[in-house]
Amino acid sequence: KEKHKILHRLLQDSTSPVDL
Amino acid sequence: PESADLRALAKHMFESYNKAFPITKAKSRAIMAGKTGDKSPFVIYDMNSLKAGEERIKFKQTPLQEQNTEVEIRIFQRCQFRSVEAVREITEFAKSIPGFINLDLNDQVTLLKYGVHEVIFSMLASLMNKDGLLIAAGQGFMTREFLKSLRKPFCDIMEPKFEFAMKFNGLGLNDCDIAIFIAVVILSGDRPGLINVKPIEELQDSILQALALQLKISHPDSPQLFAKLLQKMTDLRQIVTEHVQLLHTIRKTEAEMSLHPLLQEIYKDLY
Repeated sequence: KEKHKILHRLLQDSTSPVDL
Repeated sequence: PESADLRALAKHMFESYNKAFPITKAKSRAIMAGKTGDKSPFVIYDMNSLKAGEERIKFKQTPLQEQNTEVEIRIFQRCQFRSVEAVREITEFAKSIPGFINLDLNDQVTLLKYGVHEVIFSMLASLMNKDGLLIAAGQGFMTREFLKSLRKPFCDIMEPKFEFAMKFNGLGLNDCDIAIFIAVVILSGDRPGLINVKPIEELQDSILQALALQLKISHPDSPQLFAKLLQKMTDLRQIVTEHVQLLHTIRKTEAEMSLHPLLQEIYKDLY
């Protein structure tokens, strides 16, 4: 889970910023 | 499922595609044909037009320390920003596939990890013709020759995508066909590390039926289109494998290059 934490976050809330 | 259900599924996927992706094939073709009434895209074909384009085009993100960095690195960074945006858009689209969010969360991650680049390269074809590609939501058009003229290894990034795009565009798909196709790609039950394959294959199966029916209706004169399109899935895997290898090289040789954390997550242990 730690390995893909941004993907996890996007799946659960895609409106959260990805810090572009 | 009954054909009415399959048509409803196709319509649903087309609607979520339009919602998730700001630039469709129809829009892109209209821009390239100069039929939108907007300004025509600013053409970038050499270093001078690149400089002018960078001032004229309103990019969504302006990376820091841009001025001093080398052209190749700047272009590559913009590709990265666009890819990160695309991953977010594709995630939204995936979540709209009926049943996707009920899959095991780790499997959802795996499907996206392996699927996003195949989707990106399928959809990139919509922005390409044999001479170049639309950039910055259609504000610019970068020529294929210019991309080929960049220094090694950057000149090798886009050419295989153009070659794929020319073959893919030859199938003459419309946006609705593409919408269902990318859902099929995402729901591939043979990705490494999947925990629960069966529900994924069941979802993919109904989307495949929707795709077969959609192609039959929208391309009655090409009975082989469904089979031809499924063959493209193999080409897509090949392109992604080569892309990942090239990125490994770039990361080793280009000290200045940083890779966005989301892309790092996706590329890590991919192939």
